[in-house]
Amino acid sequence: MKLSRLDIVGFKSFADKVTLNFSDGITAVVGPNGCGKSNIVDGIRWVMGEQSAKHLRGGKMEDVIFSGSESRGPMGMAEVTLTLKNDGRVPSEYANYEDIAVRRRLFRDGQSEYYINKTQVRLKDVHDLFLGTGVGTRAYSMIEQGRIGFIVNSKPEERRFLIEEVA
Amino acid sequence: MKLSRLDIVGFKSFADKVTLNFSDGITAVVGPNGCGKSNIVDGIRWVMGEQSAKHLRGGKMEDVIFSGSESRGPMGMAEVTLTLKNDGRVPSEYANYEDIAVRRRLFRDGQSEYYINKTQVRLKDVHDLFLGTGVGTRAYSMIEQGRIGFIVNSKPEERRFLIEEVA
Amino acid sequence: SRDRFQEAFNATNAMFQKVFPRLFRGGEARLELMLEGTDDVLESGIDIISQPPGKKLQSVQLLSGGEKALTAVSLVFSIFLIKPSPFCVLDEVDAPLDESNVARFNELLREISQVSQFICITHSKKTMECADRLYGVTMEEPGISKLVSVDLRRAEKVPEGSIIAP
Amino acid sequence: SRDRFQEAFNATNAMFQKVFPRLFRGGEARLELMLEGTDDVLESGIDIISQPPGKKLQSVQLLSGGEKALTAVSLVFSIFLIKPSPFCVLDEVDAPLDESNVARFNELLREISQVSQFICITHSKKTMECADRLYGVTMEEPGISKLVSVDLRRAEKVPEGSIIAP
Ligand SMILES: Nc1ncnc2c1ncn2[C@@H]1O[C@H](COP(=O)(O)OP(=O)(O)OP(=O)(O)O)[C@@H](O)[C@H]1O
Ligand SMILES: Nc1ncnc2c1ncn2[C@@H]1O[C@H](COP(=O)(O)OP(=O)(O)OP(=O)(O)O)[C@@H](O)[C@H]1O
Ligand SMILES: [Mg+2]
Ligand SMILES: [Mg+2]
Repeated sequence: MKLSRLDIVGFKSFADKVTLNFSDGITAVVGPNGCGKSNIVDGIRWVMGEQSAKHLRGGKMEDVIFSGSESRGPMGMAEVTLTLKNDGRVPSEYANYEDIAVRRRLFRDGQSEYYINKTQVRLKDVHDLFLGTGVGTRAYSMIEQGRIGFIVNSKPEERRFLIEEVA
Repeated sequence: MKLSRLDIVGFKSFADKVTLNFSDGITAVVGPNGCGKSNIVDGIRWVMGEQSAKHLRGGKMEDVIFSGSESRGPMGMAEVTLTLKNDGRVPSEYANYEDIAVRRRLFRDGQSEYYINKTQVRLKDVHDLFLGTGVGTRAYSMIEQGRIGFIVNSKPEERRFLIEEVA
Repeated sequence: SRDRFQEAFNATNAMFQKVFPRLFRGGEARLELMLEGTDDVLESGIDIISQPPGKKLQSVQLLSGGEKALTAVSLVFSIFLIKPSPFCVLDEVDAPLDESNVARFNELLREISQVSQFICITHSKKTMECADRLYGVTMEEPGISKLVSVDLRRAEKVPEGSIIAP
Repeated sequence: SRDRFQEAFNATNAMFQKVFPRLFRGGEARLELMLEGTDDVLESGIDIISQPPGKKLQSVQLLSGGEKALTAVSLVFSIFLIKPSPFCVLDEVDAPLDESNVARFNELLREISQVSQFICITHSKKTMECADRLYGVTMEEPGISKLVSVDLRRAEKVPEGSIIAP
């Protein structure tokens, strides 16, 4: 499974739709303080099924919906779509798809929807899709800002999950 | 009270005696990772009476004594001396001194000594000296590495101490 | 002592409202006493309301890493201006800041250093350049820290190849 | 599953012992299973023993901020090399590192990026230069994030005055 593109609209500071195309190798994201770089990381965690608002630096999940700025009012929906290329290492029910697009939506009234290739699915289906690939939202593959020292500062039993992910 | 000089020997990575002279304004400390910059800050907290080894990134207080390197054996004592210039804002019993030198020593056997101007004193005397000046070791005047975000991330009742220091 | 606490809070809040827009080039911030479940100010919590320029008012938790650091620096500097402590030690507080925020931080640091002494540990060349005295810490002998001193007031700008110039 | 855990631990430990000296240019490190009060590996803790070059063996707590970050990166990269995950996101992990450690980090990042995709958020010019594709995030309209893309493979080095060049 390879990352191919990320579309964000109405999520945190991304009021207008933005698209990131990923190539092989390293994609660097740069910009001044507060411009929205870590919000992109939050968007990836969110579309992969993150359930804790606190983990996305919010109080309640609605905090991820664009809440307005000097020149714009708040929006009613947040939507993030992560498109993956099938390189053979995907769960069997998706083996025939060349692209797998995972989408998550949240409305102000609290309603939330998940899609895989435009078919509405449950959260469990999204979790199952990512589970086998080693990119669970808590795993070693996503290091949030300021957390790199955490692995060394944490207690020995808190580090066990790192090996469990490999097992 | 102004900072005038800091002498360190046998404390953490400072096996040989080093001296920092402070002028007015800003003194910058620079150098590669792991060279000993934050150890200088630990030295200042320590000589001002810090009692928690954990706050100095150690397990037990003996961890602050130079424990050896590739080419040298461990030392038996750590000693830090902070010399202050009297600019009028000092507790009354020190009013006649032009310089006030606070010294702390720790031996491997756990014995620890405090001195003010070469006279041995108790820890309480060192605390009293600094208490009135607003530079308590926990206050807003010493921000450890990685802790700048803490003030914003902490709970509202944890921030009360900031105002208490001012009151 | 309730009065003194309230007075200290008011003074800190007033100063914070001046320092924050200086560091952020706009926006506004304030402190609020949270009297949940008690009407005794000595038991209260302190809430920080921070609104960088052009943004809507939101909880401080949603701020970015750099915005949080700059908000915290504004608060620390505000307290400093009300009750200057003889000296202040800052250990890499400029690490999360981008170049333009480092410059603003340095500007204010220079100003406050007229009142108090600062010891600043940093990896940023810009912050080094605004210091009055510079110490380089080295470990030429592995495991043993030594110091190299440069007095910036008299010395030329640190020559490129020298031990200090990173 | 006890066997699988033990196997995963052994593989990670062996790789960690290779990656750490690469990043630190020497020294050694290893993982240890802590079986306090239980003999079941599935209940154990993992201890990290890290010894930068020229230093004595000490608890990881005494390491410096940069040494801790580099030790953590060695561990994350080791796990990556054993069980490559499709992609990895690193948000300013190079912030505590000095220039020479950033260069070593980038070297190893380049190597591992042959196996997995990386998304790297950074303020460091050196890390930007080793990327294959670069996105700049801007807030020209206050409060609204927009993207500017530069494909480094084809483009010249980011011109000094451009929106990306910080
Ligand atoms: N729901 C939302 N609506 C509008 N803006 C939001 C929302 N959630 C967060 N933001 C804004 O996003 C900004 C933070 O962005 P982010 O954390 O991505 O910055 P960053 O680019 O990572 O900066 P740094 O370099 O300081 O880490 C904050 O200023 C915050 O106000
Ligand atoms: N008691 C001791 N004896 C010898 N060395 C020690 C002792 N205590 C700490 N050290 C060493 O000091 C080093 C850490 O120094 P310090 O934290 O000051 O680095 P730093 O210059 O702040 O680096 P960074 O830029 O990464 O923050 C560690 O490598 C540690 O091994
Ligand atoms: Mg960020
Ligand atoms: Mg340090």
